Amino acid sequence: SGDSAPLKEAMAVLQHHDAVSGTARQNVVNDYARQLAAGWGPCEVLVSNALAQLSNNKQNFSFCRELNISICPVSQMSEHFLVTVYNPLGRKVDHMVRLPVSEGLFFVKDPNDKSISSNVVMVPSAYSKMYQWELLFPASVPALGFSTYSVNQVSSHNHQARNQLTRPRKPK
Amino acid sequence: SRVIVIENKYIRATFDSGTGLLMKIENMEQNLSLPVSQGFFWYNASAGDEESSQASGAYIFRPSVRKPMAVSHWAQINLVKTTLVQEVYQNFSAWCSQVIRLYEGQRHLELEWTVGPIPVKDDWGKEVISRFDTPMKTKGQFFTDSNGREILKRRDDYRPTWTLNQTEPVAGNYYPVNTRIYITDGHMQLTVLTDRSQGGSSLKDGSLELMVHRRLLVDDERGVMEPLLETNTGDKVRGRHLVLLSSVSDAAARHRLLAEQEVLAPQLVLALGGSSPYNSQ
Repeated sequence: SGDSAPLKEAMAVLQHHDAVSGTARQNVVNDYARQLAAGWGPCEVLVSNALAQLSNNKQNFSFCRELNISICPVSQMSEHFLVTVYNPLGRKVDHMVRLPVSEGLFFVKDPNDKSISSNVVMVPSAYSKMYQWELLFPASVPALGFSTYSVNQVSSHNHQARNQLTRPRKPK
Repeated sequence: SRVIVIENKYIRATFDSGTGLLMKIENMEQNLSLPVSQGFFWYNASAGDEESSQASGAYIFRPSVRKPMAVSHWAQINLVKTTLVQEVYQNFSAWCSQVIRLYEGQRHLELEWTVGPIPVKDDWGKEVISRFDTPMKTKGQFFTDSNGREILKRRDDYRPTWTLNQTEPVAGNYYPVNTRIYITDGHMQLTVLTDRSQGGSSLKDGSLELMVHRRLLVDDERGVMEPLLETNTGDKVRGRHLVLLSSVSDAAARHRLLAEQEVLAPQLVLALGGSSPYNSQ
């Protein structure tokens, strides 16, 4: 079962001005980070249970804590995965989802199983140690609700088949 | 061409292709255009001087000179344009880079900066800022928020509740920024939203700066008993500034809604395909 108390505890401790502005001794700052990270785990279980209950679908959900540095094993290693976007605001929001992926073509479908536009963007090597590919697609999420999008990577032979189809018949 | 442009139907950002730096922001919806030069600078942290032994440290910001040094006067850039996003990657130095993004349908520029590890081999502590310079006539005033709610007017070398004898021309004009800082000339407004608490100021007309990272070499004798000198993964920081150019009448609605969306941002949860039906019974 999940539990949000450890994270609440950590957030309460981190109201201290040293935590807000990072002006404590190194070992204290490290301990603040440790408390926060320890609070995440039980919360992720809580969110997974809530999503399973609300979507009537039990999945092995995973949370990518290092998205801001383009690390997310599930989206980088899988050819098919689901992305659930939760909106804590009391109004609908449009949000550009950005996920690190392996090179290739992707199909994204919205909660109504309709294909939506998506891009794969190459991140220049100067900005990140090795070439990175990021999948972008626009998500629309209801107030205090969530939307689930499905992502499928077009496998390479399909990709060639697709190319054949789109290649012009007459030689240029 | 001399310039590089990224745009969507609302906003256009123009870059000088010679320096790779941002040089103008336009709000096409409201027909506003503002020359904006944005770059990274660093203050040389004081270790104490003849005026005062006070050093810059965890609790104290005290630059040794008023004028910060530029990290670089130019950036090596990469331009990426797709249907959903247009972005310029700027590489200022081995320890300072940024991506300026404009997503389809969005009315703000997203500046994702990555700073660190700040080099200190020259034995100088450094306090790094992102600074926006414009020709706006702001009469020595700027505005910062207080915990994301009340907006407070700030004035050069002035305190509303007592007669200030300004002894620190830079640090004495720095204020806490929890969610936003802005400057206005009464006609248009340049607002910068932050994704965390930072120090910020406007030290000359039309200018706006936010401190993004610090690396100091001496303690400030205020109780921590060690310099602010991260040696672990905390020595590199990545964050975002959201930049809005709008009319004064329209600005509050824009930055208040955007700040809410920044603080209560959508959360992503992934799952591999294949699930089993589940109900509480």
